[in-house]
Amino acid sequence: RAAIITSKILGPTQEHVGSESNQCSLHHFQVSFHQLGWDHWIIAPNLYTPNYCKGACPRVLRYGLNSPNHAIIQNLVNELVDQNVPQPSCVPYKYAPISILLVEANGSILYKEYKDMIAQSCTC
Amino acid sequence: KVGQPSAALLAEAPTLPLIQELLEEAPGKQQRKPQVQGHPMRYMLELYQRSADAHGHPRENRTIGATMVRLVRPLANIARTLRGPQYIQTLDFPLRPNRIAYQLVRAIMVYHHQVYLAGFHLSCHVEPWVQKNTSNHTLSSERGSSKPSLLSKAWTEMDITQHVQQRLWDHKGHRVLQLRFICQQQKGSEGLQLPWHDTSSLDTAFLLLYFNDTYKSVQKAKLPPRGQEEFKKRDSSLFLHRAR
Repeated sequence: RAAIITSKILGPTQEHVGSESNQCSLHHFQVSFHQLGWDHWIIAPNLYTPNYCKGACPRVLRYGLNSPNHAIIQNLVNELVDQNVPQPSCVPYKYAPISILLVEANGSILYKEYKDMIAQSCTC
Repeated sequence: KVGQPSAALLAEAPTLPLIQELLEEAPGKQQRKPQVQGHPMRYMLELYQRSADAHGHPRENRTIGATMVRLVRPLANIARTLRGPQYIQTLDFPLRPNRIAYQLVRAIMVYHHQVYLAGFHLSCHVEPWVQKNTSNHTLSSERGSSKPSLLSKAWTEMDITQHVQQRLWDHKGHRVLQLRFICQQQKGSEGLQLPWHDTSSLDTAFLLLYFNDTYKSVQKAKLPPRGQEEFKKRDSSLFLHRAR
């Protein structure tokens, strides 16, 4: 049965025809620091683009999704062994940092680069 | 939930450094926004614009050399006249407690070397001030190297990293960096009384502390990954086996 699943990697996948837009992908999203309740603290930038990952992970994981071996096994376990084990989730794969200028409560001004603040690509 | 304080949501995961900072350092919504304007804010905005674009993406060619820069303003200043046309202000800079994850890279004193006050031109410089005991103040012989600021020609930057690291950085508890801001009247205006007591040095001198975030290396040092420990054990047993 595993062979049936893996053979689909070679041919076109039929299972999610018509739901291409629902597949795991990066979605652009912008938020203001006012919306987060931090505009009294953060001076720059005004807007923050964290983005997010959303969508279903395909039953047969594509090469471009950068999924680890573990995700492939988890898919097989879900399908062949135990459906209580979920299919892999759609999560960020690469991140970018953001520079922030803020005023601290004591009046000091802080420039800081925060790592991993913007999702740049997704994986399953 | 738009507009609602996010502290309650964040308190659920207080171990992450970002969450800790948000909980500890973000002023409460009920607090008034700290008003910082004038030269310090302009200086930091300029530094920000050179280091990041309008969306906050750090520029690839940035020359900042650190992941965090804190501008500290002096607490108070005491103006007093010394002999002749020389004016001295003692500036107190409060230093926050050290955080293990942040390594001090540089400490820079930024000041105006030319001050125009009540129609007089003054030339100024900064010197570290070392307090040997409560009754005897001594001017330190150490002096940092001064050079014009990269950001604006009006500013001079003096590197006092060594002074801060040697004398203050490893001290625990409340620490104050004391510096003297010394101004001298330029030729032709000596002998005239300046309204120095009316001025504030808050906008003419401030301290920049540059830090690098070493959170990941600190975490690694504290908690070696399980796999790594196992590898070490296996490695040492292999070594013993070979020796045998």
